[in-house]
Amino acid sequence: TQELFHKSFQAVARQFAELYQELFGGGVAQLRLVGEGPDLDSLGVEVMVQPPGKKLQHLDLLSGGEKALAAIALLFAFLRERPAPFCVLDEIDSALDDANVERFARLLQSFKGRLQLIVITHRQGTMSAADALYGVSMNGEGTSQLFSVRLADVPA
Amino acid sequence: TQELFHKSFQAVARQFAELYQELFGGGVAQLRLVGEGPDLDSLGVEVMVQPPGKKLQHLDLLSGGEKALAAIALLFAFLRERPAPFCVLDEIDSALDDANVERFARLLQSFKGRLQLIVITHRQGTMSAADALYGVSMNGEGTSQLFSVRLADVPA
Amino acid sequence: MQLRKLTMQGFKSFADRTQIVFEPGITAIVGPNGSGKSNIADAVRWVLGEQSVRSLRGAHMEDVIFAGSQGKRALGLAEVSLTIDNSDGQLPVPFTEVTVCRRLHRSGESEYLINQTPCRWKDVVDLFLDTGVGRDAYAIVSQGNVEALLSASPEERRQWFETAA
Amino acid sequence: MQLRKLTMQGFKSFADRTQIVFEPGITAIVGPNGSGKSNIADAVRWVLGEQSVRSLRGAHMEDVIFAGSQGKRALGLAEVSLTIDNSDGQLPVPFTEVTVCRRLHRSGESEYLINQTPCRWKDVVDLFLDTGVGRDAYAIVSQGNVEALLSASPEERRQWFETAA
Ligand SMILES: Nc1ncnc2c1ncn2[C@@H]1O[C@H](COP(=O)(O)OP(=O)(O)OP(=O)(O)O)[C@@H](O)[C@H]1O
Ligand SMILES: Nc1ncnc2c1ncn2[C@@H]1O[C@H](COP(=O)(O)OP(=O)(O)OP(=O)(O)O)[C@@H](O)[C@H]1O
Ligand SMILES: [Mg+2]
Ligand SMILES: [Mg+2]
Repeated sequence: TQELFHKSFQAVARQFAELYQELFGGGVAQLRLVGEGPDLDSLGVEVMVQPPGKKLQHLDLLSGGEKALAAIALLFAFLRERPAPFCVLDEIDSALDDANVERFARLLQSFKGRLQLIVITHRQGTMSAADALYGVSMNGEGTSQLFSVRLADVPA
Repeated sequence: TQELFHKSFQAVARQFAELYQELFGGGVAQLRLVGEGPDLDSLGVEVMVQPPGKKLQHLDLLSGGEKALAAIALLFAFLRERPAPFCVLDEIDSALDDANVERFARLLQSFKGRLQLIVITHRQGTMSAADALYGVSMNGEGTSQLFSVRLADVPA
Repeated sequence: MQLRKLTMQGFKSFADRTQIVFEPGITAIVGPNGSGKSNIADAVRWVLGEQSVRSLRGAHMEDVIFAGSQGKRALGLAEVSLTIDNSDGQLPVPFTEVTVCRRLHRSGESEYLINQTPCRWKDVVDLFLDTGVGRDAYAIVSQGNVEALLSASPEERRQWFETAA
Repeated sequence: MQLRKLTMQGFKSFADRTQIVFEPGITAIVGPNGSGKSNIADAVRWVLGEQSVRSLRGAHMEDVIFAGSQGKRALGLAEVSLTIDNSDGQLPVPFTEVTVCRRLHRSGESEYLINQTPCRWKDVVDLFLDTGVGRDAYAIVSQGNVEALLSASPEERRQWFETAA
């Protein structure tokens, strides 16, 4: 399984670097193996990212939105390499600015066909990427009810 | 100082209950002293909230936005009772839906003469409550620069 | 494997029987704060066999049963069913459609069913074992958790690769 | 007491001298992810005497000094000044305008000044002691921290009341 581990690691690392550049419009992202090896238990995975125009940073110095977007790139790198049939994402776009919400929406659309995506959001940009939209609300009794929203009704 | 503590506690608790109702359009919020007392060190402060239409809840069961809004009510209850000259708020509106962003913006405006508010945000509703708007961006060298935005330019 | 529909009754704020039909592409769920969106994500996590009360945002497992509201009394049973199109045969069962159901009674008794047939918790977990949607996979990202992928320890990150391998 | 202006140079991503003028009412700061908004909040926290590196999102205090970018070399000094209108006399100094300045050299040497006069860290902290904007007050809420007010322990919450008393 060591063989398999290294093969999968390389593949995800490649996807991460690619998706990061797509989402940030440039910059560099790397996954590095640290530790003595070869025993898998002694290994760890380091994440290094460099937003466009900046120096390679310690993850803590990144801004809230830069961290969220880098995490999204890592998540979708996994989903590309090891596709799950579906994915539920609960407001992962809340720290993003409007331009990055658009990039995130385009990323979602590029994954259509690979897996089903169920996305909970308050952001217009993300909503407009959806094929189907459900609204949830509290009714007069204090319980949740669901209604399907026709996409034509969403404000542009 | 025990006398003073209890007086300040009662005042903040009253403000919290009032601001919570204002922000949620109803519901109940309470601060309760727990512990044996009378020694201050043995006391703690419990927060109980009940969103409109619901039962009194354990804080953990609240939704992300309900928690953020309740925390905002508590923060501004303190600011009412013990006014600080200014307050810096960094994206405290990111979990709120659009209707609650509007309520938050109205709350900010109601505090205008009491203290200076410096609010970092991505939400339109909050921006439109501002008297002055500054934009920050990364220039070609990868460093931050500031420019003042005339309020007339903000998209409605 | 495609999700077809999710049915909830007595689960958290979904007191009445509620059904959500999933599209093959992107389904967005929107609504005001506190309306029940994250409860839907919790329902999916729960029906797949989640045992950790913390990750369902409660103090006890009974916290998933509708606890009452101003307009409705508390219920004694939470039930969630997830119907999956298995025409590609990814799930190791001889059915083209698979419905997994989980119930919890206020007494603490819990039930699992696959296509109406009672089974054990382990059968549900085994069903999804190699599909990537098992309990600890990255397929369900809870609210506020997206950055956890980055802030995990190097060892934790390595473990994702092992499940991914 | 009213904030007049904040000047930063060599502080985090603000390599060049940058000034922000505050209005009496509400000043909103907007901009893309990673552009430097939270660095402004950090600058205010830092000039008021913040000593905790963690709450400035760094690993060492030197992390507040501009570390360079693709277009500019790293600098050796971070400097932030905050000018306050003290015509109401709330700050215990005989000036109607007070400017607090903090510097950090890459050598580790740090300087504090009140109206151009060198002073100690303690003098800056004492200046703001009873105003509610001291280092641990609730007057600066960092990104992602709003819910910390609710999730603090009962004892921690009690302590806010004590400072508020
Ligand atoms: N000492 C330093 N030298 C140079 N750049 C720095 C330094 N410290 C932080 N930065 C940069 O500042 C950026 C983060 O800025 P900040 O956190 O203020 O962004 P923000 O505008 O708040 O973004 P968001 O909307 O995502 O929260 C990081 O990209 C980091 O590279
Ligand atoms: N067992 C239960 N019985 C009744 N109501 C419950 C139960 N568990 C949770 N709730 C209610 O569900 C609500 C939270 O729902 P949820 O977290 O899904 O909201 P949300 O739509 O995700 O909101 P946000 O946009 O703020 O994240 C809470 O107000 C809580 O009262
Ligand atoms: Mg939610
Ligand atoms: Mg920020």
